[in-house]
Amino acid sequence: MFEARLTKGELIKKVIEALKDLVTEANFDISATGIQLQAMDSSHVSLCALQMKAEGFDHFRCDRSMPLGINLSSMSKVLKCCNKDDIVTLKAEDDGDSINFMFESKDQDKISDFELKLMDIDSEHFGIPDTDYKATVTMSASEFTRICNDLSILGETVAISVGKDGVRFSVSGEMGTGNMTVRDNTSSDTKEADRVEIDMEEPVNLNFALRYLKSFAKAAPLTDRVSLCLSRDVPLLVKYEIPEFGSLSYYLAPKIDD
Amino acid sequence: KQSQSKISRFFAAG
Repeated sequence: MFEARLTKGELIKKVIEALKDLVTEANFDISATGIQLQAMDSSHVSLCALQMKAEGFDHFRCDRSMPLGINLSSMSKVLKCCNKDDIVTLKAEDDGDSINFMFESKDQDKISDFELKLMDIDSEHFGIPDTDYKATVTMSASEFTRICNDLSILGETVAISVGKDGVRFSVSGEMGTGNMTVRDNTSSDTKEADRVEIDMEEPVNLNFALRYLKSFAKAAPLTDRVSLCLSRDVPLLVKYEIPEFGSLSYYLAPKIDD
Repeated sequence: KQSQSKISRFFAAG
């Protein structure tokens, strides 16, 4: 028996909104420690890794570890019926072929339940190595969204370079070119939300497809901050930590010289 | 000229 109850049900809704553009169906691996998901986009360019800790839920019970294969677009449709302040309960039997969603309004005056059929999904699992990244930038999640959306007007590929002057996002396309540089401002009186922290061991310059970054940026409603971790010739890690709940990480393969 | 690499190139299947 699996049962998880979350007062801040909206978090589940936001997590699915942040995944469904990239992943159509995925296994939610449930165990006594929580819920994990790892899935690639259909082009196998990026990898999403979700972790939701059991302690992050108001109630969490999982008697047997198992994968719950779910179509994310169906799940997103069901979650449209969940209101902002609703309490969400997820339930599945050990040998069942469905997952149950229950949405309760805060005042307990409306209760909805939905059942979704589970799917058998053959998913490839990757071992993600612990990487000692050469540069880490932590900034406002909404500011990162803004940069990705604004720069995509000009081109498809962004060059991200971290140097002593800050982190520069550059795009060039048929219309022209654009650069946005964000500087470390931890020494000034910047308010917490707008802080930019740049931790650089050595300069890094890598190219990435903007459309994936724009999809990753859909996770911004989950939290205030995002971290970008870069090293030469390895995937970019874009990590959204969700306080007391878990994290949503995205890995994006760089563009490489032929 | 640049091309898009795949994520499996970097992570071992496990």
